[in-house]
Amino acid sequence: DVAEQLTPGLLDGLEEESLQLVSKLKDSSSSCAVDVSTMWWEAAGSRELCVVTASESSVSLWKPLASDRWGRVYTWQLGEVPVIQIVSLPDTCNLVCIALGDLEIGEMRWLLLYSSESDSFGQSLVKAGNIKAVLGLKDRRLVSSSRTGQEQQVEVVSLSETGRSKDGQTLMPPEETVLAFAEVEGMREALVGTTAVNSIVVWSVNVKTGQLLKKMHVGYSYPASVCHRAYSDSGLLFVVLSHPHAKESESCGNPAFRVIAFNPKTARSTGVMFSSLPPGHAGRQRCDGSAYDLRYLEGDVKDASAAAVLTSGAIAVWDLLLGRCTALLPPDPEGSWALARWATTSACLLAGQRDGTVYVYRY
Amino acid sequence: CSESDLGPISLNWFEELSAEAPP
Repeated sequence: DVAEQLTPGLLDGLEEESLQLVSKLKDSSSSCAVDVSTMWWEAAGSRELCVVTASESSVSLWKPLASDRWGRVYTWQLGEVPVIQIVSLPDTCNLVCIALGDLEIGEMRWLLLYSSESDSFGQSLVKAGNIKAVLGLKDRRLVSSSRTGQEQQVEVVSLSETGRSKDGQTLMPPEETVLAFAEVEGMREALVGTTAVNSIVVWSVNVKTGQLLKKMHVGYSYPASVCHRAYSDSGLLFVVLSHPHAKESESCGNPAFRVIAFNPKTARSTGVMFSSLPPGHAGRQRCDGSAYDLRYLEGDVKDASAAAVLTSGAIAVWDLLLGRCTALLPPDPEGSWALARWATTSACLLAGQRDGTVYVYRY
Repeated sequence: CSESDLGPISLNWFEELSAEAPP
């Protein structure tokens, strides 16, 4: 219901320069696209980066063919509970997790896998419960936060090669609900999370302990912060956050993405760089003539690149180190963009539309 | 970032916090 008019502005020409359309995946059977991701797929001795698409009731695996085309390898049909999220496992082959739930919050995690020994595709339950957040970690592990009444459980589960839950380790939970996780890059035992009251929590995750090392406040002026990425450098912990309430015209006060440097020893922090919504989109109108603010809907971060779907139906891409928007995909004449995800390797953006069509862009 | 803004910085913050935290 949005009449989209992109006003000529600062971003003219950037989309052609920075994003090149490589190919298109069209799932004719898909009812409504929910999520898209990438995963490593190994069969007959060859390892390829494949695309995973999810609708509410099924998950499909696509492998690259010649001439930038994609072929559907397999479709898992799921039960009555809708799919709400694909949870990919970094550095893991032939395994992908799916979050299912009736509301926006997942209730169960199922594991979809392929066994080369039996040449069969399967699925099994990893965890059930009122799960608030989940992230796939390196070394075939999953971390999740869940609530039972007033009790919060934060747990890391290791998976076997056959996809079964092997070991579980409980991390010390903070009082407030953890809504997102990020691995600290290069530190296998360090994990961070963002909470419902805008805190950053740091854990030590090893075979012996799940200690909560530090809780640091992000600041109330940046509500609903979601951590996407964390790394340690020169004694500081750098965290990339998105702010889902970000909107246009609040460029300094409410950016879409921020890089914050924390000193974990003192819990003090300072903003390093912020990335605001792209300019030149003022005066937006719905078909009924009412005005609306351009807002951030959902996004993804890979290395120093961020991408987000905006309420205008466009996808914006930022260089987080420069703090500026570097590309803009306007809404397609056939429909608005609904999903923006980075591939796990290479500078590749997956842009999804609600009808299940996924466009692969080289960035 | 200066040390005066953020307080004393340690390159071994993770190990030091792990040793200080309750088990």
